[in-house]
Amino acid sequence: TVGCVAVDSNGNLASATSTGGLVNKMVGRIGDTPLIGAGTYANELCAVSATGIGEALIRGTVARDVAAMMEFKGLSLKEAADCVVHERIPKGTVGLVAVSAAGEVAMPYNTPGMFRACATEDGYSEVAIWSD
Amino acid sequence: MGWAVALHGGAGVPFSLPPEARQPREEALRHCLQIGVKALKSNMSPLDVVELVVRELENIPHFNAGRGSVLTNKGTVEMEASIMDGNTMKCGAVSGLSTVVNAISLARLVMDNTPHIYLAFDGAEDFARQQGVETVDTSHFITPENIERLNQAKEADRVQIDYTQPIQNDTTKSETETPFANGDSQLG
Repeated sequence: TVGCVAVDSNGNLASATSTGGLVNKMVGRIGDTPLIGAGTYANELCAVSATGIGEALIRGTVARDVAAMMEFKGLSLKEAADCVVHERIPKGTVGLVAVSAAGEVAMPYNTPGMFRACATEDGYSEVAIWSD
Repeated sequence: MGWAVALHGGAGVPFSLPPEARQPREEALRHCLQIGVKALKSNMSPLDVVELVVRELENIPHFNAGRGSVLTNKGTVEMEASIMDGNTMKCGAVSGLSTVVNAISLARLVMDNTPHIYLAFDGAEDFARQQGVETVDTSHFITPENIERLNQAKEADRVQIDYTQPIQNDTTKSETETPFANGDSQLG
């Protein structure tokens, strides 16, 4: 699975995710990627693209939950993304990238690693697989 | 705080991923990141930016999407994608594609050119032809590497998730307990 989230200087947000599915999956099996609210979501607060074991992400409506925690609990992007990934979804099943209207970035995962990269207007950029 | 872009190429990467598998993927991430940064700096809309970056990722065989898609248990390809605009909440999604080169662009066309959100399988393939998006014979996506990965997964009689090492059919092991092993990014 691959995905990208972006926010411009005016706070406009968008998210996109694409995948080939799972090796040896049943023909006709749909994963989280095309399901809005599971693998992909964007509103006026944040944009989220998720990857992992699709069945776990669908059950947990992962992408929408990040936005909902910001909307209804007033969490920051990082708090919301960390809460969903580390407290709500089984370990070893999910990773996501997200940006907020304010230009924050979050890239949490609960698997051994995730191919990820990000850059922000203030000059920060990162390309990584594991965590230090 | 200004503009920001983030992208991923799949999760589940084992610590044992060998350098010859890691380096080309890191370079690919860097390359795609630069495309996104350049597009944002040129005031491209975030919706166009995310489509542009995911198209690039789909065209890189190292990641499980587009050119690098994995195979089903019948040895076929079923690609899927979705896109969403935060301002308008408009979204588009496709599933079950077997000939479309960039699934994400077809999802964008579903969003822009139909009253629907989601098209799948034959309907999505028909729509692709109506819209004139680039398609290739499905054999384009079926590579020796992926056939090998499918055979490994069949031998282990399990769905191979990302880097999951093919293991003997062990019903007691949950998917998340399966040890990760070397392998390409084929995460669903």
